[in-house]
Amino acid sequence: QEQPQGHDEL
Amino acid sequence: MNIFRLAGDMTHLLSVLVLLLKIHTIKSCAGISLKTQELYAVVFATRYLDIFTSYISPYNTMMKLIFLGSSFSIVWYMRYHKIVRRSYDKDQDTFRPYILMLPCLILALLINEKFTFKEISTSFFLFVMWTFSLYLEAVAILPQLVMLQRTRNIDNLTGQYVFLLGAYRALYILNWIYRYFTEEHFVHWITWISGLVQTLLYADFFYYYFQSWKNNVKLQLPA
Repeated sequence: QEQPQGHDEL
Repeated sequence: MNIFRLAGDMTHLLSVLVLLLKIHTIKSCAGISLKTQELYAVVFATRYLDIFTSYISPYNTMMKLIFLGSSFSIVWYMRYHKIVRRSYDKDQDTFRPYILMLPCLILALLINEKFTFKEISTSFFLFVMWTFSLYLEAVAILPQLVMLQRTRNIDNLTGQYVFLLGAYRALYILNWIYRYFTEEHFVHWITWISGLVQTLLYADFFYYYFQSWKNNVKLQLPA
């Protein structure tokens, strides 16, 4: 699931 | 992890710690907008819903816990701490959070071409919460900026808090640019826009903050 803000970003 | 993102995370961490330290040491929240702090608690709560389900790294989990813990404890201090709450100037903090939250929620529901409404699943719910938290974060500082305009006096800790908060998002935009060119990783165009809007909202504050720093005078915001 791709997040709107990078998956590893806070 | 790149230097822009690390610097952004550290700046963000510093901003909440500066605020928490201020409130904890001088037991006062004069000039701080509770509405903005509540909005930030909502931003973190809706963005880190997957904190226990999707593990990225110790750093990621630790930072999420720190952001959640600090934002909720700031709200607790300002609402319930018997000394701090007395210094909260509620009739200067009149911005209604719902006029910010509702448009963000509607926007989050409308703009996600990934899903159609038929697949109401947890990932749909999470995606809507992520985008909602992104939009909300972009505008969450508004009550605080309005309050600063009103009270006109801005003590330097509050000024540093707002400055660090703006700087963190500007660094994140550099991080997105960096990742775009190096890792073939790109964030949603919506993320670009909400990040830019957020940074631009701080732009005029930055201008006055820089002027006051350059002329070494107390920071005064025009009415």
